[in-house]
Amino acid sequence: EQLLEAAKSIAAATAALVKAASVAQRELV
Amino acid sequence: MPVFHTKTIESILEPVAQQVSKLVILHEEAEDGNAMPDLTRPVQVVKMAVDNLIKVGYETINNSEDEILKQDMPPSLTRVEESCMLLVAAAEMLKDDPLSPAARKKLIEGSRGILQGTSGLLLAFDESEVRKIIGICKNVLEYLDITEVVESLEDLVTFVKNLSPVLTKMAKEVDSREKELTHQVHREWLQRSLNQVKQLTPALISSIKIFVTTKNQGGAPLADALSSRNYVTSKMAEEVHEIIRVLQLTTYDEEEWD
Repeated sequence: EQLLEAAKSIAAATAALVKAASVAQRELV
Repeated sequence: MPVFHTKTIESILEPVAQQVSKLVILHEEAEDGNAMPDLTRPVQVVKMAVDNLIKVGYETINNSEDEILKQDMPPSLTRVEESCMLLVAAAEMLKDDPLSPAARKKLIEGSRGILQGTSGLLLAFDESEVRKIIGICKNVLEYLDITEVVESLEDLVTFVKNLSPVLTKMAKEVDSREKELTHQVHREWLQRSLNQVKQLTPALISSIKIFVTTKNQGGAPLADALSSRNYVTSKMAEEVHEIIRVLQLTTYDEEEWD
């Protein structure tokens, strides 16, 4: 199902983005 | 208690939900924050994925005959689209000021919004899939209703010929749905009712056959044969109604019940 694949891509891209931001935050904590 | 009620939704959303939670916690612990890296590229990847989801989402809506899906999906797509705009804005702001608290806030709001919008979208789609299975269950109920008009062995042959594929389809769909659920209790309820339906099927055919034979031969036990047929039919219908009820349950319903 194309919709599930599209949702998977968004979830993966968002997770990668948030992880990149979290790494920067974690350096301080 | 699982947060997401199907394994597919869980596998898609759980990793991103964990990442967003971590970011929120880190943000709360370090309110002033550290300098953020340039997020333009990862945001661009998200935007491309969002653009694709919007396209596929509206195609799904346009190709569907499910009016509820057509109503439920657009708000989630809008939520995803607007949240993505927050991420784009956050990335732009961070390029100018890597310490910007406002950008950080937009980043968190945007990520959360994408998570919630995608979750809403997947739920709307999942509910639509459940409605399809319920439609098959209702088809079985319609066939059970017409046991009353089976009055000859010929009718019975036609009845069995028509009922069998619908029952098989229902069993297949409910079985795979049951395997998809994360909530163990709901899985067990579905398994139990489906097994009951499977076990009652030969009894149903046998009771109709006895009724038809008794009716054609005449005699006193007709009332017993009728009562037996009606009992098996109603028992089967009861189990199909139970399947329909459980199919519509989510983890949220269970928590509310608790």
